[in-house]
Amino acid sequence: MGWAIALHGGGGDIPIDLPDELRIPRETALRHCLDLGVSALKSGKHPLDVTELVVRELENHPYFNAGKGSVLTAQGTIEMEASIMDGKTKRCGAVSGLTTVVNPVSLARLVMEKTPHIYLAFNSAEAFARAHGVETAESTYFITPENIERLKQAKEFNRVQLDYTAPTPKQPEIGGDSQIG
Amino acid sequence: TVGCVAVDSAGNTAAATSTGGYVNKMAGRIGDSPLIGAGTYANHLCAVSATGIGEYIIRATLAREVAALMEYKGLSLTEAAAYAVEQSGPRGTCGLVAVSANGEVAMPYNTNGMFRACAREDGYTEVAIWPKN
Repeated sequence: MGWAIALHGGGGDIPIDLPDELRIPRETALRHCLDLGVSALKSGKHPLDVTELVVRELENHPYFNAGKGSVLTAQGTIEMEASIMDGKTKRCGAVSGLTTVVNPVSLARLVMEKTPHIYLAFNSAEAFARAHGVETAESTYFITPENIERLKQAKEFNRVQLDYTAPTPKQPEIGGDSQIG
Repeated sequence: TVGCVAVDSAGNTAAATSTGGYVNKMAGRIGDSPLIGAGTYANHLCAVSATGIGEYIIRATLAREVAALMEYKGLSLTEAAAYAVEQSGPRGTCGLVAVSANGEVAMPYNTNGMFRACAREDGYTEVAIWPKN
């Protein structure tokens, strides 16, 4: 059937009445990232380069929960994680616990290509990023007023929120499981 | 969470996933996205990137499940992806995007929406959030 590409910007309890000012920028970003990926495939780029390119673009969009748009932990910190895998060789790379790396997916690829390992995490992953001159940013690049507000809402309702769950009044504890709506 | 899967005309596949995790999650909590076989997987048959509640996706080894259903049960990508999402846990917990080595695309989910987009060489494209109907 030839080449193909698919991408996602996260899922969850996305309200069907999502206001246009929230829906349209996300749809535009999806279409832009799709066009980017299709052009790369058509120009003969390897799928590994195509998926890294598209995920980097999605990480740079503040609308999606990754990279610049990452959400906050209960401690108000950022912990980003990513992975990448090549189907033919099954080579893969993964990182977790990143706080300053602008494009976690590219660090995951460096782990795959520059180390004998698959997964690096937290301080060592950050040190590996600096050792390889990967672009990093101050926490103010990631911790935005919007996400501070979202964390506050989540705490008020004593819940963890999946990417797009609209905050609702506090749910009764159900076995302590997170309510995502 | 964001992700992308791709296959070229030669059947080479790849998958990538990236996330900031959960709002209000415990510091130190690892989700499915960096776990190969859970949120991300690619082999000679397909490439998969998942999104949702990581704890369910990890328990279900969701991304690897799609490849295994194709390999050992001979399901098509569409059947394997739909079955894996359906079996992975309760409604409202996950979704995925996947491509097969021969250029099929699947984007099933059991939440009420998933930001998604796809394109195939035969010209089919889709950009959507909720079910198309």
